[in-house]
Amino acid sequence: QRSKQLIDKYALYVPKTGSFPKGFEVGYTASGVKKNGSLDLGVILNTNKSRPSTAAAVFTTNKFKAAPVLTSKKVLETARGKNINAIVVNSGCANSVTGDLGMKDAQVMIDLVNDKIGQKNSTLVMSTGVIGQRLQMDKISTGINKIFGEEKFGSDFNSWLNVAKSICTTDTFPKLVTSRFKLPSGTEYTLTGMAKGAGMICPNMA
Amino acid sequence: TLLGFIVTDLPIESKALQKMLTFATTRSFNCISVDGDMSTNDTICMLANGAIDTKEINEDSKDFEQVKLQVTEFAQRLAQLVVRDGEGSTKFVTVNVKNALHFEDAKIIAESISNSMLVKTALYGQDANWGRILCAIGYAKLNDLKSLDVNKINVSFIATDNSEPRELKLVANGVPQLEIDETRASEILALNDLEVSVDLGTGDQAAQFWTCDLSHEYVTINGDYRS
Repeated sequence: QRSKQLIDKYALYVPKTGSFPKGFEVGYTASGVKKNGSLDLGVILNTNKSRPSTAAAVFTTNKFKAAPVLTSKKVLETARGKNINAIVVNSGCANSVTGDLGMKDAQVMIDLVNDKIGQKNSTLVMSTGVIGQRLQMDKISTGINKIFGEEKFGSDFNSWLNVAKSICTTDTFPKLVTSRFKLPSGTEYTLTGMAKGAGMICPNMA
Repeated sequence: TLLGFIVTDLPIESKALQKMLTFATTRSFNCISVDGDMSTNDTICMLANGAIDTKEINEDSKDFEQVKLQVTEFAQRLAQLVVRDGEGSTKFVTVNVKNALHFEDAKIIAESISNSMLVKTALYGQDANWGRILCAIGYAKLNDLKSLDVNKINVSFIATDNSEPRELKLVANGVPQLEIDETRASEILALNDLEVSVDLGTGDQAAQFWTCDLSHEYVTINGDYRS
């Protein structure tokens, strides 16, 4: 027990401000999938129309790939990494090892967001939480409708931080990093990243 | 489960974007371990919307390599936060394997140390039980056995604060240091951040892995996760 030094990880590792890339907005809500009422559903939207977006991803090499992994992989392959303009993520239920019903649920999440943004094959889906339980789609659907219906999208620091919170499971702090970079040509650009994970962590993605 | 997104306003051609993300992941998210378990849902996604008015970057662009390295460094920062939040963890440990014959074997050794429950529990207990590190190196499933020469290996604990001596040698050129300075070892192991350095002396390739200690709290959290 002598190594137990309590440190305030939230204070140490969670930023208090940040600047974010142009043309992105994020939305979030507590859908009720998480039993404690915490944020558990997030959407990232590309709002830039000046040119088509591009997308890339790496996925688990676990033989039992969750429904959102298989579904997102298919979307990305069909779209050839172009015109992906939304990502919808839920926490609290991983929609993994859920068979055909789980595949349908992942597709419904995608279809709901595609409908909202008026585009086909434009959304990726991710889920995290308990394995082997079916998603409560009534709550997820209501949550997606709420995020879009109440225009909960924002591009400010708190919106980004809340999306980072909405994907957490056993995490003790949201993981949000944002940085500006300058290229030799003088072009400045921004990278913003979010991650979640605290257990079941030894990824080998490809 | 690991989930992550990286978004940018830079215009990047889709094939180039996938190459960047794959390169970055191999050196960041695929180099972390909390408990050695791979999820069914691990996903990292990257979106580039091109909101900045500049020429699209492809694999032939002069900026490609620089952006790739910036994305990699950025991904490492994000990946390290996951390890810092490892369930029940109290320590953040960098495992540096250098001078290996092959990059892949350096990574395999770093991963073997990072996943060893006995190494991780010793780190939690601040016990300089370096024999467990050697053990984990020894059973690593190397692609090329020539990557590991037990007569050339050097293993050290490295302090990450400014205290001296920074390096505490545990094995020097294959010779175990049986009378290590236990006081200094305890000082280094009491740090929240520390480093395990492995110099294989068989080549010039290097790999890094980031891991954490394993505590009682990990069992408490995972004994009733579903409820």
